[in-house]
Amino acid sequence: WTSFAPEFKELDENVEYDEDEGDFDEMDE
Amino acid sequence: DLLKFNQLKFRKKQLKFARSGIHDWGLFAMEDIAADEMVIEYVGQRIRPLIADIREKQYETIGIGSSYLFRIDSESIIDATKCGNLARFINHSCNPNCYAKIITVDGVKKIVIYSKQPIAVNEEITYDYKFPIEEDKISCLCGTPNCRGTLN
Amino acid sequence: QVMLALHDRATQLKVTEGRTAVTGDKGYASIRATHFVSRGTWYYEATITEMAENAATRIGFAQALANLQAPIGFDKFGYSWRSRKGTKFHDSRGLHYSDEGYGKGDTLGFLIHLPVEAT
Repeated sequence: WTSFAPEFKELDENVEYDEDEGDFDEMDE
Repeated sequence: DLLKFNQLKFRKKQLKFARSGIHDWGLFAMEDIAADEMVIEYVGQRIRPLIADIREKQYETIGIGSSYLFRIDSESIIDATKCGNLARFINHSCNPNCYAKIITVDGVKKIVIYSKQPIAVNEEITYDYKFPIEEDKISCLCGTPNCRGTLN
Repeated sequence: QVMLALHDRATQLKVTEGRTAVTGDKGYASIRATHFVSRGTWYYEATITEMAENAATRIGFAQALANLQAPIGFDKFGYSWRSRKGTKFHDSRGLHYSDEGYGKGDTLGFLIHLPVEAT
């Protein structure tokens, strides 16, 4: 199944997403 | 729940990723599973709801059709789009043999897929996605007699 | 006395005893003040007392509908000035505003000019 979803990273546990400062921005100078 | 979850952690259910009659690929049981057993945890990246909204728009623009975003509660969502486990491949059915339930382990909420009824070897694992009602409908392909026609 | 509102903030933000300072961590979250204005010209100041290395602030003016689980300036209901690069934000769009950002020890001023006859 990795060929079906090549960039998919397999996890055993949920991981917390560490937000990026620009996550909320559509356009940043 | 806790006991069942720990059992699941020590001895995962034998599941197989294979061609599905419902849609592309799916997850199939490789062992008999009794009713109300924990089948698999829906694992992914835990994010805030607003981040999930922003990502949903981004996923739509890059053409990721199906949604792997699963709401745990008003504060967090599990996104299995880019990382997670096999649970992300479980197909929807309007007449499923499993159901999803939120359990709390050590104070942390998790999504677990339970068997609704006995599941035989090679039977496809399905659950009702319970997508919120939306204007843009996604056709349901489950093909079961009482199919609702759309996922949302 | 204008203070930071305990009742009008993203709950993950920590407000000090005197309710004049706020600390956040991880993703952006916002807080509003206890007083709002709807007409005339108003000005306030804010001082950055601490700024961790990869931290940032976006400070400005927000209407009541601005989403507090996001930085001010994420939606149409707010206007903010970012500590990194001095960018101003409104409706998720960051435009150049000051040549450099701001940080620990800086005292910032924010002025809003509203029509006197605001409805």
